[in-house]
Amino acid sequence: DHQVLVKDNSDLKEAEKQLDDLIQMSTIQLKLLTEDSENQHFAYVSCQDLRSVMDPKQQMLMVMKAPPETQLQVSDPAEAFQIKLKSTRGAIDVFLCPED
Amino acid sequence: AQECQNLEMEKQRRMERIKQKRAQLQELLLQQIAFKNLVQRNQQNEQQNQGAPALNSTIKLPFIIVNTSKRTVIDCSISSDKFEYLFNFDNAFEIHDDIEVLKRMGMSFGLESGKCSPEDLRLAKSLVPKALEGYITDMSTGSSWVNQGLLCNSA
Amino acid sequence: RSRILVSIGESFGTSEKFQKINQMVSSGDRLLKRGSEVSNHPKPLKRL
Repeated sequence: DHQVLVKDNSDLKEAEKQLDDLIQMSTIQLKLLTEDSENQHFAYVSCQDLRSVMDPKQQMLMVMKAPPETQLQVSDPAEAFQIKLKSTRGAIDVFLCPED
Repeated sequence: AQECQNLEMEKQRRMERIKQKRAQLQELLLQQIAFKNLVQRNQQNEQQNQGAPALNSTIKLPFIIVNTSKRTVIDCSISSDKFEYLFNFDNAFEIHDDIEVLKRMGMSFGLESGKCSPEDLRLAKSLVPKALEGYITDMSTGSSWVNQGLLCNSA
Repeated sequence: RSRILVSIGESFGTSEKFQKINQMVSSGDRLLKRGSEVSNHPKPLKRL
């Protein structure tokens, strides 16, 4: 049993290291992908897209675009249903998704 | 016996960590697929329509959405420089980020729910590095971590 | 008293935090609704 457990832990250690490397590689890839200027030009959704994910008859949908590091604070619902946005690096834009 | 017990506990801890890291890697791959799929779709649309859609009809990533019932009354205060907003709702609301919207738009081919057609699986695999295709296959079949052994087939 | 603080404005990476927020808000909503239901019902009269 001891030998089997030692072998298992050694295999698991190798597997975990492999996963760490793959996670790091994929994180860098995703960052490069989203920061590429050509991709940024085509990285948008339309109002129709937004309406396709929410039923506009039942739901009101607000879209918030904020600069990096904007703080979003949600209060304790026992006190109030409250959302606070605070930016330090530029204006925040909030849009209401039109029904049609 | 004591040492075997310690090794067994270390093995369980490691397996739990591997399970979490595998889920993290699959989420990263989903985001990569959804983003690339969105970019490709918009490129094709712009080619077909000979130009970009009207600026006020699109929202660029990154963004977040807040949705609530239409009956909700929202009291909104905005600072003059638009650096601060305060929203008070009289009803519950939900907050989602852009990747969640892309998933609901189908940009990740339904991989997150393990429902992916063979054609979509082929498309999804074409959007990630070859070495990681095995993870996409595992996601498409919704296969759990255990019955795949320690890692997916290819890796 | 803020329950959850999230940094936004970057691409991807915040899904999990929003799931926590949505669970917290919807559970808070249920509590509020249950509270209002209870207050609506007349309190049962005490028996002698």
